[in-house]
Formats: sequence, structure tokens, C-alpha cells
Amino acid sequence: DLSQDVKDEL
Amino acid sequence: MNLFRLAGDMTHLVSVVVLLLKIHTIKSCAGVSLKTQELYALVFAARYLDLFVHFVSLYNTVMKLVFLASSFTIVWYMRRHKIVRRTYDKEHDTFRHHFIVLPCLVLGLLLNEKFTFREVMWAFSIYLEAVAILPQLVLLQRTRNIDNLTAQYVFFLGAYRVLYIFNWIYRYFTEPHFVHWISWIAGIVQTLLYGDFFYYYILSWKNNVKLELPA
Repeated sequence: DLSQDVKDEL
Repeated sequence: MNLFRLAGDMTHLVSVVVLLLKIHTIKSCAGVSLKTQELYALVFAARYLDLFVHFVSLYNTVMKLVFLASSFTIVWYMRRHKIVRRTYDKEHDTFRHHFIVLPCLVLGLLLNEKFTFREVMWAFSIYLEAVAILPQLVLLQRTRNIDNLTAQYVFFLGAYRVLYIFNWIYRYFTEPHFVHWISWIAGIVQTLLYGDFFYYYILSWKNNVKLELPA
């Protein structure tokens, strides 16, 4: 799942 | 973190520092759009909801807090500070910013990576950020004497967006699962909005004349 990662950008 | 990303974050930080410097030391917000600043405060409030849920890194947390605090501080200065608020060019800052919040929210509800509260708010914040600069650009067009700090503020803000695109290209080729269509498309739209400004900014810088945007 591509959207599982925590969003690490500001 | 790659160099483009870091440089992007730093130019974003510089833009905020430049704006705060102008407001705090010169006690003037002439040429600055309160509407854009309110939209940014909303953007960060909606996007950084994960501040209390996910820990990414100390860097990430500190930067998020800085952008949240600075955006609300700027709005406070422009609305409440008894000297600064008098320098606000209300007559020319007429962009109907409330009317772009709702479409962005609807878009966030329809196009998101996952239909959860935080993901919808994240997508909403991405769409809103893409258009949040519009009131500021409109105000610049109507301002006769754009001071250097205001022009530099917008320039650094635009540079941050350009650098983020390089960052995404870099990440796309170096990280196997890095695909975020929503932020990429919205980010490209946002960057294109600066095109005109960049053109005239560089022209004024090259010819060493004061920046002026044609209406």
C-alpha cells in the first residue's frame, strides 16, 4: 500500500 | 533527507523569517495579504494534526511547530497589533479567500489517499496551500511600491515550492514506493502560480529597478 507511510514532508 | 528537500525547507523558513522581520522590526505589514496569511494558518493547522499522533523526527516536529506558531503570530500581528494593523492595506486585499476554502474541502473529501479524518484534512491542506498565495499575488499587482522585504518573502516562498518539485523527482528515483500524486499535482499547480512573479522579479533584479507587477 503506497499511502501507508507516515507523511514526512512539511 | 535529500539536499533539495532541505534547501526547500530552509527557503520556506527564510521566507517566514523575512516576513516576521519586516512586521516585527519595521512594524509594518504594508503589501502583505492578511487573506493569504490566514489561509496559511489554516493550511498548517489542518496538515499538522499528525503532530500529536505520529513522530517522524525531531526536525519534523520542530519545523511543524515553527510554521504553526509563525503563521498564527503573523495573523495576530496583522489583526491585533496596534501599530502593525494600521499599515495593513485592507482596501486592496480584497480577494474573497473564504470562497476557496470550501471547494478545497470538497476536493479533499473527494480526492484523498484514504477516507479518514486526518487524510481528508491532509489533502484539504495540500489543495488549500496550492492556491493560498493568490490573494498575495493579487495584492502585489495592486501595490505601487512593493518593498524589497515583501518581494523577497514571495520569492523565497516560491523558491521553496520549486525546490520541493526537485525533491520529489529525486525521491521518485531513489525511493521505490514514493508516490504522492495529490501533493505532486497540487504542488506543480502551486509552483506555476509563481511563474509570472518570478519573471518580473528576476527582470527587476537584473535591471536593478524596483519590482512592479503589471495589473
